[in-house]
Amino acid sequence: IESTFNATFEAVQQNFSEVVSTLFPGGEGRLTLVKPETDGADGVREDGGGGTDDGGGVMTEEEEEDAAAGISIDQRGIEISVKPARKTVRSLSLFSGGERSLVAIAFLFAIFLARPAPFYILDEVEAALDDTNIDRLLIMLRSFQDRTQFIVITHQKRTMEVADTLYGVSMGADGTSKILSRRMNGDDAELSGVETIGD
Amino acid sequence: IESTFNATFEAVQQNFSEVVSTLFPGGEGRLTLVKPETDGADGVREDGGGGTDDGGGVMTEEEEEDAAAGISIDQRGIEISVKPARKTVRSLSLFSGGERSLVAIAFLFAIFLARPAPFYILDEVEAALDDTNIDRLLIMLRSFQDRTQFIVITHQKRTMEVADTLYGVSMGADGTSKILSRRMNGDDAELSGVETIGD
Amino acid sequence: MYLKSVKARGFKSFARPVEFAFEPGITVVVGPNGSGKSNIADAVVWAMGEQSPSAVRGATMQDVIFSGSDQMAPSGMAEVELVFDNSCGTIPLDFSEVMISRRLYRDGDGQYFINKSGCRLIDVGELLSDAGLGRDSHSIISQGKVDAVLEGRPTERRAHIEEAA
Amino acid sequence: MYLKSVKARGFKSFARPVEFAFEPGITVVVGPNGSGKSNIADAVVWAMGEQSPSAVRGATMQDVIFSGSDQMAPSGMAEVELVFDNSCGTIPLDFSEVMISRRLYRDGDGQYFINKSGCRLIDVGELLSDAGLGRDSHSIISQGKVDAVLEGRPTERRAHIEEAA
Ligand SMILES: Nc1ncnc2c1ncn2[C@@H]1O[C@H](COP(=O)(O)OP(=O)(O)OP(=O)(O)O)[C@@H](O)[C@H]1O
Ligand SMILES: Nc1ncnc2c1ncn2[C@@H]1O[C@H](COP(=O)(O)OP(=O)(O)OP(=O)(O)O)[C@@H](O)[C@H]1O
Ligand SMILES: [Mg+2]
Ligand SMILES: [Mg+2]
Repeated sequence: IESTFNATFEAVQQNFSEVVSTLFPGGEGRLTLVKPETDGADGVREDGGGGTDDGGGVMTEEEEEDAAAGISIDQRGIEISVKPARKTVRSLSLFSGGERSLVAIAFLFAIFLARPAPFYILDEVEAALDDTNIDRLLIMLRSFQDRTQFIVITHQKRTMEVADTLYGVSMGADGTSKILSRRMNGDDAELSGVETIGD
Repeated sequence: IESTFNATFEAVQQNFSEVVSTLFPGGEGRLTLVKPETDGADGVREDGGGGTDDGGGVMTEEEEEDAAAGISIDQRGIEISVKPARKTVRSLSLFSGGERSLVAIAFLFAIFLARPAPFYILDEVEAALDDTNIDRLLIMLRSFQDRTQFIVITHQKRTMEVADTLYGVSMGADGTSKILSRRMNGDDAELSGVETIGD
Repeated sequence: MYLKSVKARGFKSFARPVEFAFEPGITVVVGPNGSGKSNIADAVVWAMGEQSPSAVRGATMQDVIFSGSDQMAPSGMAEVELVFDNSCGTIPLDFSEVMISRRLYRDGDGQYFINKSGCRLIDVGELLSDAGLGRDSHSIISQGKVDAVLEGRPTERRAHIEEAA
Repeated sequence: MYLKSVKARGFKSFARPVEFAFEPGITVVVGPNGSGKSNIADAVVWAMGEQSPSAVRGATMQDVIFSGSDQMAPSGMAEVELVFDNSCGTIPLDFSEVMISRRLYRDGDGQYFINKSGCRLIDVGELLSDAGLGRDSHSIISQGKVDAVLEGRPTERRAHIEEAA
């Protein structure tokens, strides 16, 4: 299990840096394994190095070997560090709402690229993103669509553009949800018992 | 202080019902004073009556009088109950993201209408709202603008429509924020040292 | 391996039976606030065996049963059925489609089924694990929860990678 | 009574001095992700005397001091100045404009000013209270926090009304 984790983590590490450079053009991102927090705090106060969210400091090569020798490595946590273009590295808590969403999405996609799950459901993950960043996210999603299935819930028109299949849901006059329409690759398929849009 | 609270609460109660009927057309909303939770839980598990978020049950008239007589009333909490059109009353946790935002906004506006603060800052409060609900929110904001000052932070174009004054901010090439432009009631005022939009 | 269809009946706002058919690639679900979009995600999470009511926004698990509207009486049971395409053989069963279903009655009684045959929660968990879907549904990002991975401790983030590994 | 202007210097991403002039009515602030919009709200909350770094998204209060960019060195001090229009006389001072300022230095040393004259935090609190602005800034709804009033216990919601009352 341990070596599986390490192998996976290395792949995720690599992917994270690549995804961050796509979602934050001109920026850089890094994942690091760190000692678990010892003080029981959520780690925020141990932010020694700047540019990281929290976590008890980065292990050196020697420390890693010591750990391998005797101390349990699999207690180490994952520290996320991102430097957007032109900005210096700082605590993730100070990042803007949209920036935080992008970092979280980059982490998720980094794992996906290493070990794809059969499907992903994303519910309004782009709520905090401006149009430019939504476009970057959608281009990325599109590049993944041969590898895995994505079900994307949104109320944004822009996101509808990348759909292979588009479902509309609606609250009916009887107070229950119904499928209003389904469109696949340009064909509209109206379902039976459907009222016109804009009821 | 106690009677001030009660007088204020009654006004807020009234306003809440009115604001909910505007933000949830065909719906109803109600605020109730309830006994504080005794079990130390966050109140969710005491949801006896349905259609409310949580809280330890509604006090009857008699109980209110008993409380007035001897027990401290000012420990009572505020229970929020909303019934959207066509739906039955249920726990707020089951409401959709957009519905929850609207309920929270209704609560805030109900207090504002009773005792306006000199200014309000709203930072992306409409993130979960669809266009129809954003419009309802904006119509409401417009109706308030003679009474109080609103500073509304958004990345949505629709929200920009109600601005008396519009500020654009931007991250400069030097990694610091600058004011890109300011428009008041249709006049554009470009500020010195400003680069063109889309730098 | 992909999710082929989701059927729901008596589940949250889906009082009447609905069926969503999904294809490989990108499916986008749109609709107004409160129309039922996130309820689809809840249905999938729930059918996969979720044990915590708060993960589907309820206080008790019965909260997922359609509780009635102005025009319609509450349901007595919630049922969700997921069909997975298994033509790649990812799940070690000799079926090209694998169906997982879950039912819950008002009295709290509940059942799980694999290919319509009653089973235990643990059987569902093992099957999903074979399919590459962890029990903690790390592949389902709920509304408002995208930041959650940043807020946990560094050690909590490990779980995401451990599940994938 | 309204907020007439906000000046910031060395505060978060506002390294160079900026000034926002506000009018009664509705001001809308737009800009791309990470441009500094929410930092304006933080500046107002901070200048009003906020004592908790997490309320302005920091781990320590020094987190609000501009910490540098690729092209610019970190600042040694953060300063924010708010000017309130007082022509209605809501604040019992004989001025038609009332200015509140706050400074913080890297070493943690900080100061408050009313009309450019040094004062204590408690003086700022009293002045704001006269102005109808509670210390807990219930009139500032931070990004992602609109639902917060629904998540608290019923007794926590009281505070919103008590502050307004
Ligand atoms: N047990 C239940 N019975 C009936 N209706 C329910 C039940 N549980 C939830 N609902 C209703 O389902 C609706 C929520 O649907 P959902 O969260 O899927 O909306 P949504 O389409 O995601 O909206 P949004 O865009 O605002 O996120 C709510 O109106 C809620 O009252
Ligand atoms: N002390 C600091 N020094 C320099 N920059 C800082 C400091 N604190 C925060 N920042 C930067 O300010 C930016 C955040 O700005 P802000 O939160 O105001 O963005 P925003 O315009 O609200 O974006 P969004 O639309 O995504 O919410 C971040 O990029 C962050 O790195
Ligand atoms: Mg939703
Ligand atoms: Mg922001």
